[in-house]
Amino acid sequence: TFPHSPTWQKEDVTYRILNYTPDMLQADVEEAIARAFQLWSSVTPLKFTRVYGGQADIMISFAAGFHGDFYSFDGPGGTLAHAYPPSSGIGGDAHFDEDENWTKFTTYGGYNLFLVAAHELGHSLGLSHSNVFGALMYPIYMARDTRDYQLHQDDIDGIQALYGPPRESSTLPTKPFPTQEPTETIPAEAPTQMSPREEPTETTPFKPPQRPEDCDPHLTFDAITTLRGETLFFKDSYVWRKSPYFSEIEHDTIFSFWPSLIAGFDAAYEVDKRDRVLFFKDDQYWAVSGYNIEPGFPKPIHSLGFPTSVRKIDAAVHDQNTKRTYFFVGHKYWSFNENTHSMERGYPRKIAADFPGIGYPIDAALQKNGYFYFFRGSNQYEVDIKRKKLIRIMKSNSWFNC
Amino acid sequence: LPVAPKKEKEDVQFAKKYLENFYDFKEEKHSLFKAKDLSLMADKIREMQSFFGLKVTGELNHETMDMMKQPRCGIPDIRSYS
Repeated sequence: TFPHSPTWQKEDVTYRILNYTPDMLQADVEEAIARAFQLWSSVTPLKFTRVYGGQADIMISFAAGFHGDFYSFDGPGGTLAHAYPPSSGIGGDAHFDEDENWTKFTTYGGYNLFLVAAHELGHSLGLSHSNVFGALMYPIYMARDTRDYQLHQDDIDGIQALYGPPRESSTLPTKPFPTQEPTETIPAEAPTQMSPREEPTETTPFKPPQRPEDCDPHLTFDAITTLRGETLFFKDSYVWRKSPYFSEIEHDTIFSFWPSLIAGFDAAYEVDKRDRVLFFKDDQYWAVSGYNIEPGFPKPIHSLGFPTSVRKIDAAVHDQNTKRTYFFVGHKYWSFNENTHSMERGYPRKIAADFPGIGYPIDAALQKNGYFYFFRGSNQYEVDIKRKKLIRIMKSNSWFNC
Repeated sequence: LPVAPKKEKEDVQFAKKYLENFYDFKEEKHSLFKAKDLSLMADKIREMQSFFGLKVTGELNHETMDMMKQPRCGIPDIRSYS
């Protein structure tokens, strides 16, 4: 928090949007701001009401260069925005540098207004900067997917230290916020606008799903890949990292490696000769080299040659010897030639026809030491690559020295 | 070398401005004691490196410069508004 921990001494806080950036539609600006407020109202007793005239507690504006306070903006890049801690006058106000390119998308061609606004409004409510990498209040802008965006526990701890947790009667489950209403109070308190699913319920502050224990016999994986000699196991936002150089399993998060990738991969595989790992989620895929996401991604999976009926990949594994990658979707699999960058003729084929004994759908697949390992539920199936013969069945977490 | 390369000079100026904005670094414009300034700046660099979890060296290395050049919020990390 800021020195002396300034806060709003009330729960109903007003805001006003003084002007708009020409980079975005007005409705998109309003949506980004409202979503940003909703992040904070979902974990506190605070309510935010938009006003259209007069003085509001939090005045929001876009401006370039010198703009009437002692903190002029600096042109494109550098400082993107700033906001003042709660107090009267300029206190609480949030200023956005108009020299930036604001966008509602998560791209490398602009700055996502929702992400920046959410951060600045944290200041408007009394939070200072966090040194926890990955927290919203970390001072550096990091592009990331904003669908289903949730506050980091560090942000929640900070804001609840100032305002406490939400009151039971005034909390709502996360829901899309209204964009069309002329006025919006967040959280929305209009039961008539809610579907039965969206009725107020008792909620606790968001906590990401906990990482399962390494030796949990029910442990399953979303995706698995090798990466520069190591093996990475993915489940939700968590990564288990098995290195040939260290005996211990390292625990990480996807965010710590690739902040802009969306957690919950469907599939992953490495083309080691190109130092490239591909991650699949829904109908998109990303290529990374080490920590860097290659430009031009995400791309639609259909650009690999899948028919449009394929909406997501269950698992993928690359055979280093044949330079083929097998993609598993439901009860079928495709073969992709990494040399020609095209799907091979004669596919898809039935998994059961070529890999007898393996059920479907396959959760994840790994190639290691001349074997394929197919993961399904808490089991894995070791298959001889050349003979495509099932060798043995093991628990999924046999890699973790359990 | 008696003269610092132009790029290095620019980096130092950039870093000074960054530390002034976000870490309450104040260069004494007419100070006769340049060594004192450098020591203060190194302290501020250490503070900044520590905040971001970088290797704390007090030196303006590539890693530190890269971090300083990231797009960011204009609120100071350590100092408060004046």
